[in-house]
Amino acid sequence: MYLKRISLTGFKSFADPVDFDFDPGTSAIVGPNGCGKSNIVDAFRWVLGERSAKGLRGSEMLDVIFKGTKTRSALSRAEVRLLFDNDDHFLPIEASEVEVARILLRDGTSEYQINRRRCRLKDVLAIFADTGIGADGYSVLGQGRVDAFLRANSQERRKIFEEAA
Amino acid sequence: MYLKRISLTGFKSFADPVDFDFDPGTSAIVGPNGCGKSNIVDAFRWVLGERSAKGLRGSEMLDVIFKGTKTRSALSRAEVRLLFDNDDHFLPIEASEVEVARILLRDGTSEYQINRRRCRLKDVLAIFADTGIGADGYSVLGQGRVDAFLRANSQERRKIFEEAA
Amino acid sequence: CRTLFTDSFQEVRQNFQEIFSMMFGGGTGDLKLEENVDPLEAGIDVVARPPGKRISSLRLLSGGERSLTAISVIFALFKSRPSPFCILDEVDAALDEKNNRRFVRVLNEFAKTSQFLLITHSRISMVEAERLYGVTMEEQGVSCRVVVQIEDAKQWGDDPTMAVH
Amino acid sequence: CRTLFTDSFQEVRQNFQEIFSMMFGGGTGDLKLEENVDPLEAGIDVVARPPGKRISSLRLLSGGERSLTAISVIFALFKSRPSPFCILDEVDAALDEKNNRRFVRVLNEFAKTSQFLLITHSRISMVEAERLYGVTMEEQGVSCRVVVQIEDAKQWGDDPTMAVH
Ligand SMILES: Nc1ncnc2c1ncn2[C@@H]1O[C@H](COP(=O)(O)OP(=O)(O)OP(=O)(O)O)[C@@H](O)[C@H]1O
Ligand SMILES: Nc1ncnc2c1ncn2[C@@H]1O[C@H](COP(=O)(O)OP(=O)(O)OP(=O)(O)O)[C@@H](O)[C@H]1O
Ligand SMILES: [Mg+2]
Ligand SMILES: [Mg+2]
Repeated sequence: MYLKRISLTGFKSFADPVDFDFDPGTSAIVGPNGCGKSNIVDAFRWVLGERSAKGLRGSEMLDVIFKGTKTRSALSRAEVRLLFDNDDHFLPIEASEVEVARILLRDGTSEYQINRRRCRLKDVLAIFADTGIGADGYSVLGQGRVDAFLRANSQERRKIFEEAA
Repeated sequence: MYLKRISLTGFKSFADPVDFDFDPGTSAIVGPNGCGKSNIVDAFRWVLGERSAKGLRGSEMLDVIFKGTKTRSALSRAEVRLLFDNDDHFLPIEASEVEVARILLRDGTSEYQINRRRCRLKDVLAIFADTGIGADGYSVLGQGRVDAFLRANSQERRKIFEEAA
Repeated sequence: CRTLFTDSFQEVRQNFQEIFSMMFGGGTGDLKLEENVDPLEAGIDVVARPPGKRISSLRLLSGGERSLTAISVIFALFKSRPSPFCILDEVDAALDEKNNRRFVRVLNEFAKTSQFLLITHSRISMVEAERLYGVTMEEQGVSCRVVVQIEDAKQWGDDPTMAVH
Repeated sequence: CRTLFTDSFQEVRQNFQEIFSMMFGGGTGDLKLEENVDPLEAGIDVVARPPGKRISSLRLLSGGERSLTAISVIFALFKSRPSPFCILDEVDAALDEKNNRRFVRVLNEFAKTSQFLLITHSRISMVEAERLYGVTMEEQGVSCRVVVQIEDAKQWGDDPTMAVH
């Protein structure tokens, strides 16, 4: 099971549709400051159910929709899709590919999808339960967060530990 | 007025006496992780009156004395000297060179010196008052502290501003 | 329940000891449960002793040493509870070249069983990736994807448009 | 007292606007007093708009953009209230090459009137220094000084002993 593709449209600085295709091996994303690399990380966590705007560096959830630039107007819709290869049936879904998607409109309406069928957040969370993959999973280490475990006090570390293992 | 030299003996990882001589121009200090670069910054702030062990990354002030290694025993004394060129009499001292020093012994006794004469901390603080130079001055930006102004709330920023300007 | 936690804790602890020595090229790392407290309540303390140095508080560690220690904890958790997927956003920012190379070597071990997505500015980390994507903003404020060759990545900072294929 | 603060605030604000544009190669930065509050009590807000982007909260900025904004604030304060001396410890850690070069260019302007001590891993920042010191640990756990040539600094990470003269 591996992440095959992430597709972003209207999410933060990704006004135009952009796809990133991956292999099972290691991939690196590079580029200048402020060009959108960490926004891809935010997108990943957003699709997997991140509910805190602050957790996505925003003040409200609508902040994830492309806000426009000097030369382009804001969009009214943000969409992110994750495509997983599920040949080994690691995910509890009867399909060799699993696509998870999340859509948010500027009027506030939002939607989750699994393989193009509308579903609820809890359905998405259920797929990834206990895999370590998720908005809060230990499998996403955000920028500036590397030494979070060290900065925490010993009780907080216990919590982190229990959630991870 | 410029910093001519910083001398460290027994301060943190600087077990042996080490001098760094400077010109009025820009100097850079480089080296591998953990080799002592930020310790030099700590030393500078320590001589100028830093009283918080936490502010020097320690748990108690005695943490600044060389603790020993596998092959070397701990020392019982830490000493740091700063030598300033004062030809333009920027500092309110009748001397073309001003040396400020601080010494700490493992039994806890400590001493400040100005031009090799014992003095009190307040005498040291008096020299540098209103120059921006000091343990808390805005003229030392510590590692990981660069965006402190941004992370602060608007009231805290006001405080920082008032102290600096 | 107590056994479950203590067993998994011991396992992660063992992993941490091994991985720490790999990351630092020596030294000793340890995870300890708070003493004299019920194991079900005890907090977790981290002990980090880089090669040749004496044990002291986490705070005294350098920026790069903290990063390496934290990364070792993540990998120790990861080894006990592998996730098929992991995103690391600029975790190598504080590492010097030598430590960066060691980090990459350890990462490659884990990459045999998990898919990693690295966001990085470091040439050393990028070179190891099997797939390299560039993100840039050809139109101001709008992110787009570019295919990058390592040679382009080296000149990236100076002129992102050079990397466009 | 109110005039004193407001005057110095306006001055720093003006400096920030200029320096921000220099650092980012465009865009607009501003410092604002909290509205509808007595200027003697008002907090300070920072507005940062990188070139081509729309104004949004500080939190949405990228790691490198935050560093540049924060450095611009420091320099803005510095310009109004120059200190003869300033230490910067790894403030360039999050900057890509292009921003690193801009930072150095702005630094060189300020270096005409103040003495800077830079602690850095960045080749771009080191190259500008008129004097370059290396710190390393030939004996484990004990810091010592080495004279460094830029060429050595490039291989530094791989073998600190190569830089010893
Ligand atoms: N809703 C939005 N609409 C348009 N732009 C946005 C939106 N949200 C965030 N941005 C922009 O995205 C940029 C941040 O991108 P990101 O954090 O991904 O940068 P980065 O590539 O990780 O850079 P660094 O290397 O500095 O960490 C900011 O300039 C921000 O203004
Ligand atoms: N009292 C002491 N005795 C001996 N060693 C000490 C003492 N205090 C701190 N150290 C050691 O100094 C090292 C930290 O050095 P410092 O923070 O200056 O590194 P650095 O060169 O800034 O590295 P980086 O590039 O990673 O930031 C730590 O390994 C710490 O163990
Ligand atoms: Mg980023
Ligand atoms: Mg340091």
